[in-house]
Amino acid sequence: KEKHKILHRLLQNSTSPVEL
Amino acid sequence: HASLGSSRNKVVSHLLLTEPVPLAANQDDSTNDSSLRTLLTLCDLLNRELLLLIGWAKQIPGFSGLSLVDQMSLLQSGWMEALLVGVAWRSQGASREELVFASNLQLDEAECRAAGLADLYEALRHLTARYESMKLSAEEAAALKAVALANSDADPLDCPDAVHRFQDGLHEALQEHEASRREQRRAGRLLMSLPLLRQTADRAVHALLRLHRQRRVPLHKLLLEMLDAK
Repeated sequence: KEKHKILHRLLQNSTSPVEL
Repeated sequence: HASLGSSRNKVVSHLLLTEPVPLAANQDDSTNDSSLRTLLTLCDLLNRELLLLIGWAKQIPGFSGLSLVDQMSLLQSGWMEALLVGVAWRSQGASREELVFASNLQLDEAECRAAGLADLYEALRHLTARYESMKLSAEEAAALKAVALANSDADPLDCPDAVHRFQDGLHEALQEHEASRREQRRAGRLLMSLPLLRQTADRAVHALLRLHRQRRVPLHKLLLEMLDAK
């Protein structure tokens, strides 16, 4: 999971829209 | 987006309604090499599409109920398939058999070959022709994207039962959508396109890795992370 931290962060951040 | 919410199936309508607005390519101007410029423009578009796909996946009914580990696994396995459904859908009926990556990034065979993407061109045109012959609708494309993610054969799964329920829900939605249009057999025909979609996505992933390693095309961190998971 540590290796895939961007995806992890994007999925965890469920309330705010995905930032570009 | 002309037919927003036109399905009688709520899940399919929802998938289409939440579908991101198509992105435009940002033309790269960092180099005079036109084929490298094409590749850099394409990789930037791919990265932004991937971000939107992750946001969209969270809105697929049932996806957010899966464990975080399974959400990650499905996206890591199925992201390219989901993105290529969009490219093939947009490329239906394109003039000169172009691949429509964005309205302002349409590449024909010669342009793809010059950029070192001849293999990918061939594979994606094959996929596009399959959907073109079926006249794939916007609803079906959205449903197929969700099905491709759900069916991405990630292994091992954290909670296989939950993933199976997620798959069943999408499968039923697609069946109901087609049944409501009296096109009972289309759901099966769409599912039968999944092996070709998987094969095409594998070729796209290999093409990206090859460009990165051999031509040193720089890739965004998120793309690298997703490729690394393959």
